[in-house]
Formats: sequence, structure tokens, C-alpha cells
Amino acid sequence: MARVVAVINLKGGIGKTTTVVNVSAGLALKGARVLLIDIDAQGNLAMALGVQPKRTLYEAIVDHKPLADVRVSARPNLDLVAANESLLLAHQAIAGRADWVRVLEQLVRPLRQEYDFIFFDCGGSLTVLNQNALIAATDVIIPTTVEPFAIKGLEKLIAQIGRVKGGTAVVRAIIPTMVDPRMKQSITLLAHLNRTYGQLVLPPVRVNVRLSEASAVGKTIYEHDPRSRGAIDYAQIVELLSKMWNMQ
Amino acid sequence: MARVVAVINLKGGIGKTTTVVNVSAGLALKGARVLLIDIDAQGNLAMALGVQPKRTLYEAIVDHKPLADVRVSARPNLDLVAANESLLLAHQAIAGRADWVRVLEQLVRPLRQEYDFIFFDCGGSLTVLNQNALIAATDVIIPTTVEPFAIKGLEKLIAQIGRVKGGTAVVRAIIPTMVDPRMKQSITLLAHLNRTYGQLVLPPVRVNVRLSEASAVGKTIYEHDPRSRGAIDYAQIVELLSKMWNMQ
Ligand SMILES: Nc1ncnc2c1ncn2[C@@H]1O[C@H](COP(=O)(O)OP(=O)(O)OP(=O)(O)O)[C@@H](O)[C@H]1O
Ligand SMILES: Nc1ncnc2c1ncn2[C@@H]1O[C@H](COP(=O)(O)OP(=O)(O)OP(=O)(O)O)[C@@H](O)[C@H]1O
Ligand SMILES: [Mg+2]
Ligand SMILES: [Mg+2]
Repeated sequence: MARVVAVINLKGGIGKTTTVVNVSAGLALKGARVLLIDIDAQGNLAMALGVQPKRTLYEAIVDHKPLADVRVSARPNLDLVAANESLLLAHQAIAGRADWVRVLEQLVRPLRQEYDFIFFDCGGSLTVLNQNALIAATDVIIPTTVEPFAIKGLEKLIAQIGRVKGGTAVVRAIIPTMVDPRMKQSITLLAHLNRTYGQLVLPPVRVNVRLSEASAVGKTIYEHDPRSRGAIDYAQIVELLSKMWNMQ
Repeated sequence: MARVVAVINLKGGIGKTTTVVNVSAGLALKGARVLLIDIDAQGNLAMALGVQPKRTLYEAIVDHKPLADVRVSARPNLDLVAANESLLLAHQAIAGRADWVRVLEQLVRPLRQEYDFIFFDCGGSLTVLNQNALIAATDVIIPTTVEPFAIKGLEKLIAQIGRVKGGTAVVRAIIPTMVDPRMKQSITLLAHLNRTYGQLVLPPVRVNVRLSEASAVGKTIYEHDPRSRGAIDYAQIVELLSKMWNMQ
């Protein structure tokens, strides 16, 4: 039975998609069967993995096609349900339904036997689909940059998750991203993060242009530059998460 | 009659709030009367200016208070209508109205005589309020980082603006933000931006930790470090925009 993992932060541009790609690819390389679902209308996930799917989550939500019919294989053990700007229209289609907040939960239910993990790549605001992802999620991972607005937003996000899920135990990890160890402000805020959230905070992913290059050419960091800081840092995150999730 | 300027990019974390603060503060220092309206439920604008308003845009939208009653003075010539997470509830209140897409236009109409500029600080996704801001706007400014997802998103955003406004003439400027001149990828993508959008692209704002520090302490860059790269780059942007807008 797959764990359903929402990777979310209401602050934009802080590394959600990059984290989904490189954590899921790492788990797939270790043999886990993983499904990625992009619920952000920007649809960056397909570009980041170098796939051009013909179908998207829109067809599953509005045309009621099963997810199994709109997914594509992105890598061995790693399937993807993509998104594009048509997803903006799906928001309106969902908002009118009585069960509007459980649409994603119902869509993934038939697939949970087939995968070990199902990841949602969330967009940067509390849309209808992001609320759906939180409801469907068994686990929540929060990437964050170590800058003032993102850290301030973190408290609000965790409070919001507490309201939606009736508690915050579902938050499994906070991943500091794009950390530049040369910047005093980063180090100070990282220490603040560790003091405030303790064990939840994983070792930081350092800023590394190879990660940005990788997403530009549709590769995972392990494919683009396996010896880079980005690959080393994300591989460490994958090890820690798989221990936490008792993967053999 | 105030120009109504939407500062927008559907990609998050690329410098929208930082641009609103430092462009508007520069115009106010030159004697223009400026009103800022935060339409992002994260409410970063108040924090960035170091003000803690008791009222927000929520009261204007849901309790029908005039904007003049919820604004606060942030600096000389610079007033602010703040936001917070209650704005998420305002989205639902608007969505049910027949004139749902002209709510902001109606709210700002009585104030356009009092100001030279009214800026909207938009959030990072196509929310109901962002669509309202585009409808109300006489001018659109698009900050963007020079990285692959943001550049790809730019085409879609401009197409979206074209659909909402019946043309893209309202797009006045594209401002490259957080540009690191040492990174090859940034230089390549900046050249691509200039080739694609020509005159619309203003000189880049370089990456500069003083900008992040300034937002952490609630200061404009001119207050925090007037000799920094960030202050020099934004002052240049202010000069170019005020020439474009025929400010004496
Ligand atoms: N550690 C890092 N070092 C350098 N660049 C990074 C790092 N992590 C991500 N990036 C780059 O930063 C940009 C933003 O990252 P990404 O798109 O993953 O953020 P996001 O939170 O998914 O954004 P959005 O809110 O728009 O969905 C991308 O170009 C990405 O390649
Ligand atoms: N040129 C720059 N150099 C360094 N840091 C910057 C620069 N511009 C902005 N920042 C910092 O980057 C972070 C993101 O910027 P900002 O909050 O303005 O982006 P945004 O587009 O408004 O984000 P959101 O989508 O969440 O509203 C902030 O901490 C800000 O201080
Ligand atoms: Mg993303
Ligand atoms: Mg902002």
C-alpha cells in the first residue's frame, strides 16, 4: 500500500519540484515503485524529467479517465501524471462538487496497491488541488529556503496542515534547500530552523547550479552530475527518508 | 489619475515583493504618491516594509469597508493595504459574485484621483485575485529569474495576459531578478530573454544578499544599504520606469 507524500510549501520557487524529482528518482534507483503526480498548473515536473506527455491530470479530473490511462513512464520504476495550464480549469470543475476536497484521494485509491510511493508536486499557493493533496496525503515533506519570508510562512503552513489533518504528525521532514553556507543570514536562519523544529529538519541541500542545469535538460541530478554537491546532498536525503520509511 | 500596476509572475519566489517594495519606494522618494495593495495571502508586503497593520484587504472585500479605511501609511508618499491568510477566505467570497473579476477594479476606482501609482503585489498562481488585478491593471510588470522554469513560464503568462486583456500592450517591462553574472546559465538565459522580448527587458537586478537582509528587517534597500548592488540596480529600474511613465 503506497505512502502518499505531499511535497508542499506555499512559498514559491523554493525547490519543491527539484526535491520531488531527486528524492523520487533516488527511491526508484533503490528499487521502490514510485508514481509522481504534478498538481501545479505550471507543469514543471514533466519538463524537469524530459518527458512530453500527451495526457494530463486534467483528463483524469474533468473527463473521468482513470489515472492509469494518463500516466507515462519517466524512468524505470518511476511513472508520471503530468500537468499543464488546463489544470486551472480543473480547479473550477472540482470546486462545484460535494466531495470537492477528496477528488485526488479517490483518484489515487485504485493505484495504491501498485506503488510503494505516490508523490504530489504541489504549486505555491493554497489551491483547491493543494488542499486535496493534503487530505489524500499520509506524509508531508516541506522543502524551504532559509530566508525570512519562507521561514515565516512555515509556521502558517504547519498550522494550516494541522487544521486540515487534525494534527501535524503527518509532517515527516523539513528540507532546507538552496543553502549557501557562505552567507551569514543562511547559517543564522538554519540554526533557527533546527532550534524550532528539531529532528524534523534534515541536512541541508546546498545551492548548486548543477541542479538548475539538470532541470533545464530534463535529467535527474544523478544522471546530470552524480559527483556534484546536489547529487551528494539529495542522495543523503534519500537515505534518511528510506530509513524513516523502513525501506529495506 | 493613478496608473494601476500589477507586478506578477505565476512562478513563485522570483522577486515580486522585493520589486514592488523597491520600485514603489524609489518612486515615492521622487515625490510620486503611491498606494501598495498586497493580494497574496502570504502577506509578505507588510513584513517587508516593517508595518503591522490591524486591517487588511479582507475587510474591504468581505466587510465592504472602503480601501481608504484599511490602508496604513508605510513611508512618506507610500500607503499600504496589507494582506494575511484570511485572504484565502475572500477568494471564496468573490467567486460567488456575478462581477467576480472586477471586484478590485471597483475597490480602487475611488482612490485613483489621490495617487499617481497603485501597485498590486500578486501571489504566485492564477488565483481569483490575480485575475482581478490583471483586469484592473493599466500596466503590468513581470519580474523573472533567469532560470529554465521561469523563462518557460513567461511565455504562458504573457499569453494568459493577452487572453485576459485582449492584447499584451499592457506589459510594460520584464525585470530580470537575482541575476548572478558569474553563472554561465544566467548569462545565456539573459541573452535569450533580450533576444525574445527586446526593449521590454530592463537591465538586470543582480543577486545581492543586502536585498534579502532588508526584507528581513522591514526596510527598503535604500534605507538598509544605499550603496549596495541592490540599491544601485533598483534605482536604475526606477529611473527607467519613471521616464517611461513621463514623470517629471
Ligand atoms: N539547491 C539548489 N541549488 C541551485 N538551484 C536550485 C536548487 N534547487 C532548485 N534550484 C533551481 O531553482 C529554481 C526553482 O526551483 P523549483 O522549480 O524546484 O522550485 P518550486 O518550489 O518547485 O517552484 P514553484 O513554486 O514555481 O513550483 C529551479 O530553476 C531549480 O532548478
Ligand atoms: N536580487 C536579489 N538578490 C538576493 N535575494 C533576493 C533578491 N531579490 C529577492 N531576494 C530574496 O529572495 C526571496 C524571494 O523574493 P520575494 O519574496 O520578493 O519573491 P516573490 O516572487 O514575491 O515570492 P512569492 O511568490 O512567494 O510571493 C526573499 O527572501 C527576497 O529577500
Ligand atoms: Mg514546482
Ligand atoms: Mg511575494
